[in-house]
Amino acid sequence: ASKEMTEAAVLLFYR
Amino acid sequence: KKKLITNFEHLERLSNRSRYVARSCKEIRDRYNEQEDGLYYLTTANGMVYQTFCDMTTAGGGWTLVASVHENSINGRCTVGDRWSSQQGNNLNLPDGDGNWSNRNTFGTAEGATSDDFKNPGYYDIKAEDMSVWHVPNNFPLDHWNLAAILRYHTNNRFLRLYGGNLFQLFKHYPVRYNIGSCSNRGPAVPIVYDHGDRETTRMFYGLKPRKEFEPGFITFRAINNERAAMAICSGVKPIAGCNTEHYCIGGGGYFYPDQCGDFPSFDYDSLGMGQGWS
Repeated sequence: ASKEMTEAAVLLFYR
Repeated sequence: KKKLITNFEHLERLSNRSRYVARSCKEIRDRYNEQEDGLYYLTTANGMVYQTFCDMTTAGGGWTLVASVHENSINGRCTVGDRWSSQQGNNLNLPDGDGNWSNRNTFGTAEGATSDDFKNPGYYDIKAEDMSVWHVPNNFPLDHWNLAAILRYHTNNRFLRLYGGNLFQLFKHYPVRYNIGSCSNRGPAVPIVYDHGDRETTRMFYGLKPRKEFEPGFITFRAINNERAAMAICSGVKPIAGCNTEHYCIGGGGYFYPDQCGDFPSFDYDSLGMGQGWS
């Protein structure tokens, strides 16, 4: 995967 | 002097938020008409009070941050910091790994959600209908998350109603466990609405070879690869062929054959960040 992707946290939200 | 007063008033307004009583950001928005993004206190059914980030603006708002998956070391293989797979090594005898997708353990802080893994009681306590996902570059401070995100999207078909109202319940139906099934046993793939980015930018975030295996425009749960390793979420994509999901799905159980274990399992398989091969 791109470096952008691996160096970004994945934030999960609910509604 | 004017600036000092402004700052004080701002802090006073923020501290007033601790008087709200609600179980989700949507309740705060609906009940107290709060429309500003930021940190708020929430209370669980059992009365536990915790603080988290509320996105009050996206698509009408009221989105509660419940978790973040952060990669502290792409070279680590199910080591310290891999809370969303296993911190106990790549181990056939621990098929669930740390089990955090389906337990009530919590960790991290909302403010630190881009610098380390985060999970709060909302993950299992809130009865929700939809999900939103932000990919935010590591270490960005909270007030810049929205602008800094490289990808933001949400679902709008209330799919969580079908799976118990949150990921805790969804992953009871679809355990994130090694050898629980084969590639054809993946969980739901849900269409998404883009808030930043599109199908093409999503496609380009992943390697050349993975792009032939998925369709962008979805969020998918509990994918299983050729080697029977389970992954929790394929963000932005739906696997449709090939079953090499370890290169584009995150989170997982405790064992990946031969050694691709980790929160971002095999995103670094070859030529990390070069846009070639599987990486």
